[in-house]
Amino acid sequence: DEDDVVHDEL
Amino acid sequence: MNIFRLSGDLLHLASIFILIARLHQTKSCAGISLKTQYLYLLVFATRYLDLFLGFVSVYNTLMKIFFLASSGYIVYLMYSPLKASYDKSLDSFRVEYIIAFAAVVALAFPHKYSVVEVLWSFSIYLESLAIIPQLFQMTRTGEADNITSHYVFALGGYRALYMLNWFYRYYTEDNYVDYISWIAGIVQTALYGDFFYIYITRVLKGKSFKLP
Repeated sequence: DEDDVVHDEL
Repeated sequence: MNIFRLSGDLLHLASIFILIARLHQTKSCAGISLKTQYLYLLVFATRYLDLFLGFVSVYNTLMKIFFLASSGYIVYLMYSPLKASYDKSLDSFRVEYIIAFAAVVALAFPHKYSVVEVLWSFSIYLESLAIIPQLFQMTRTGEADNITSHYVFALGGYRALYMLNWFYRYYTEDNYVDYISWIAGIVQTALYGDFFYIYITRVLKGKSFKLP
């Protein structure tokens, strides 16, 4: 869903 | 990706290679905190659950697999082949406090209440404190061999570079801020303060790491 948090760092 | 984050990741990678080389060369884990290594394994295991949930990039996936595998390997080395050189009495910091603290903060302030997000927050807070048993042991014995100092320096430097990365991202990505990463990153970098000072004033000048 739109509220998903994206963690693109390691 | 930017130069600060890439440098930080590479320094993190380097720290692990330094530690594995140190364990292999000396065939001893004296001076290394097994508790800190256990905590890093727990950090990666709780943060990289998202390997199964989403894809960011090949770089991201490969690094995650490497961090998980290498931390498992280090714990294995210290637990099994090098066990005889491990002095439990020097590695006496009570990690239960660190784990409990990270768990409470993660439950209180996650980005979102889902299992994955709470575990992610837990891993970020846990990582910021995971070096404490290692620093505690170095303070207790008052010294460290040079390669162990390089290891701890690379580990501290990695999160300091990440802070530059967050500054950079704030200005280049429309005020991008991840407050959990920021708070934990500041705590983590601050913990290294005394260590950095001794490292720069002694180890870089060719002397050994010894507390005054």
